[in-house]
Amino acid sequence: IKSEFEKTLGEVEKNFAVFFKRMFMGGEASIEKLYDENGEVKGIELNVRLPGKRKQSLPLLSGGEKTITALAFLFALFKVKPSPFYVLDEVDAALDEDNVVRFCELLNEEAKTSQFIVITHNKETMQSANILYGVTMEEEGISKVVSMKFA
Amino acid sequence: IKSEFEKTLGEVEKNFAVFFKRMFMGGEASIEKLYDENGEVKGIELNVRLPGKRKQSLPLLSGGEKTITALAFLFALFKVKPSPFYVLDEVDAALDEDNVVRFCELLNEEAKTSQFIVITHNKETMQSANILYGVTMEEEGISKVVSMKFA
Amino acid sequence: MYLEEIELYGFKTFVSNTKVILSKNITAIIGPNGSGKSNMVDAIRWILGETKMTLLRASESSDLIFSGSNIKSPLSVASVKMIFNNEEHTLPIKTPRFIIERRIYRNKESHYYLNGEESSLQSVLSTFNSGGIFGANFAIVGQGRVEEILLARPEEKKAILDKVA
Amino acid sequence: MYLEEIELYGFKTFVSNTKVILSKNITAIIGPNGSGKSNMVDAIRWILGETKMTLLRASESSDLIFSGSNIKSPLSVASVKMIFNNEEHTLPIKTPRFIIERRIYRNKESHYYLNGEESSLQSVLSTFNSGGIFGANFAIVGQGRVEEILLARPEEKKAILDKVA
Ligand SMILES: Nc1ncnc2c1ncn2[C@@H]1O[C@H](COP(=O)(O)OP(=O)(O)OP(=O)(O)O)[C@@H](O)[C@H]1O
Ligand SMILES: Nc1ncnc2c1ncn2[C@@H]1O[C@H](COP(=O)(O)OP(=O)(O)OP(=O)(O)O)[C@@H](O)[C@H]1O
Ligand SMILES: [Mg+2]
Ligand SMILES: [Mg+2]
Repeated sequence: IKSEFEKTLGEVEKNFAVFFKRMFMGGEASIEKLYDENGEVKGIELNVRLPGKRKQSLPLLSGGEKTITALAFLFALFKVKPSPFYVLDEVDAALDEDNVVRFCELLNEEAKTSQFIVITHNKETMQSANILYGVTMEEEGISKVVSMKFA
Repeated sequence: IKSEFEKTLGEVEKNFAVFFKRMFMGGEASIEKLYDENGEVKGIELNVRLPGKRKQSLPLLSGGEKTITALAFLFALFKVKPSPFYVLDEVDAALDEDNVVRFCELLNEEAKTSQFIVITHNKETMQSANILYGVTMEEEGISKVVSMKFA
Repeated sequence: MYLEEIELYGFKTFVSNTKVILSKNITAIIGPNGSGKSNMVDAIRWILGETKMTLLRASESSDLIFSGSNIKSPLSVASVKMIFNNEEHTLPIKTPRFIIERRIYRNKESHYYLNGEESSLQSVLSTFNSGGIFGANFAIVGQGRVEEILLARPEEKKAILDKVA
Repeated sequence: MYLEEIELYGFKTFVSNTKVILSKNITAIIGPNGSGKSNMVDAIRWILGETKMTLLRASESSDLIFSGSNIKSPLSVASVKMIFNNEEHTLPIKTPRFIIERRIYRNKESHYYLNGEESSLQSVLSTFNSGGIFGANFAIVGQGRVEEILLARPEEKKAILDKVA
């Protein structure tokens, strides 16, 4: 009989693996349990293997690869414990064009059941939005919000 | 009679202020000395005031504003203690289009006397380069360098 | 339940009342460096109950109130409102729409209001919780912070999962 | 004095010998995520004498050697070369061109070569110093690290300036 933690971990791992494979178009991801001397779970670690490459520890990944792995894990947490809305501030900053496209597909999919507020400088991400606002500072030091696209 | 440290600090501050003003098209930047109980310099702090805004402590600045302030300070250090070459890995990631243009102007100016190797995803920065290389992974896990533009 | 609108007044660089209507799906915010995009994120974090000043990019709570510019003097109060649509009655509130407001004054007094009536932080938080909003947690990913979750030690990663379970 | 060329062999994802000729002004490197751009930066940092494995995104020095992929088995040695033009004789070396090479083997032995002859780390570093190259210092700004200098405490910022003075 599984504990609440074990059930949740299984759910998160399943989603993490799916999102990871989708963003990287291949490869594998899993979550490993670490035990203490009493056989109790004391920590978890993410294990990833990028397509064509060997399993790597997280610090050795590139900037973009880390961002994608983190997003796959975060979106897995979102799926298992949904919030009505999420706020993502420039999470696409390290992604190349192809990866931004895949990120937007993931975003569009999850946005069917949750609201997303995303800050971005990226044209592809902007185009995924149903509503687009531009923030400017015409008057020095004062923000002004302008609606640029309305659903 | 000024110590070596005082002379160097003066030089760095002068360049920091110039680069800062150029990148932000206004505002002010200076370097403040912090003293201990014996009247000895124990630390330095950067003071900045963006155009139209009031003086702000560094943590309150935006992502792009922090990048520009850091680049102004780094380039001031470069100017005072020149190295034959510099390597900048995606330092333009947080900059909006207008700020990338100004960063490239600074880069072009300093590149007259030093070599720069820049990693970037930004089209404007790419166009500033005399030599452009593309790195790809056709064969899984293996990097291949292709010359895309030669001086 | 969904978030219909956010209103900001006096919060950081949002000097006059600013209304932002949100999409049920994806709302994107763009603009030049330093224009106020992340300040809006700080406002959302703050109204959800954030207390860590570093996550709000402030050294003390009065830093959240507009501190003046070349042409405008500082303000004395900051207010952030969230207007929720509750037509599906996900939350134990009778009205089809409800407004949560948080205000802060220069003397650092912070107040919450639920549909205009003063409310305590606890009751606001429990209202949020019943709607599935659990403080800022990991639902808000700050600028430059997306990779942070990977840096967490195994014990910290487990702690995150404990919160989800 | 200027850097004419970098050559990589067996270093991280650079399996076969890779020659990169550099501009006297600006050389830009582009490419998809994970293709090897920052690995090239790590190579430069490493040949300049970097010892902190974290700055090289490795847990131990053997991580710097190509560890294999789906279709290729691991290599046993990594080499990085820097070819400098010294026609203005900035450095106390007679040849108009000089090559610095650093190699590492699986047993973690690391060797330096100056124009093909084995050389110690100290003499390579002092050669660099006379040419104005002071280890990686702040001349190499790693990915995600540009704002780091602002986070330094006042004492640390002063220490940076002491190194420059
Ligand atoms: N209380 C305040 N009063 C006035 N100005 C403030 C206050 N707090 C922060 N600011 C200013 O807000 C600006 C930061 O805005 P913000 O972080 O929202 O920018 P941004 O649009 O996210 O930019 P970027 O694209 O660079 O991330 C800074 O210039 C800062 O000085
Ligand atoms: N010793 C090694 N053997 C094989 N592959 C390695 C080795 N060390 C690192 N790698 C791989 O190199 C890749 C990282 O490359 P790098 O950091 O250069 O990418 P990048 O081009 O800078 O990407 P980004 O744009 O995302 O920053 C990782 O996938 C990592 O697994
Ligand atoms: Mg921002
Ligand atoms: Mg990189």
